[in-house]
Amino acid sequence: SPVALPPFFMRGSIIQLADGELKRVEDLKTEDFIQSAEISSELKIDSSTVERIDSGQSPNAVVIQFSVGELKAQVCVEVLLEYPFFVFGQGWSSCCPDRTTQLFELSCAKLCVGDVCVSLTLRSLR
Amino acid sequence: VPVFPWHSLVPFLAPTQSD
Repeated sequence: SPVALPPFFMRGSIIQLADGELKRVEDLKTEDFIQSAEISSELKIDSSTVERIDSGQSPNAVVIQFSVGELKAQVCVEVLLEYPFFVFGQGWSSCCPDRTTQLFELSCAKLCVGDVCVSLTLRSLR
Repeated sequence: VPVFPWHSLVPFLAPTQSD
């Protein structure tokens, strides 16, 4: 059976930003991620561009290929159709926004090839 | 009410291992 989605995508979930501010998941903006990453000692924000979206191993899964960061590292992730990603300047987006809205009451746009998602990498240790 | 850290919302993108 498919892996359950984490509970924090449910509308109304309380998210703590890096500066301690609390926001609901549906109210998060691109700047919240950028500012939180700026003051994080461990995490660095990166942009991941959606290059391909293919069917996954099960009917309710998709394989999303991203091009990550300046080096354009190719990364594939298999997630449930309703898994939301945060797109720069747009907000939550999933491959099946209707399902995300139905399951999590989280308004979503359709995730498309070319969308640039917020992703995180570890800051390199010196 | 549970409070979740902001970074839990963003998937860490690590290279996929071949099966």
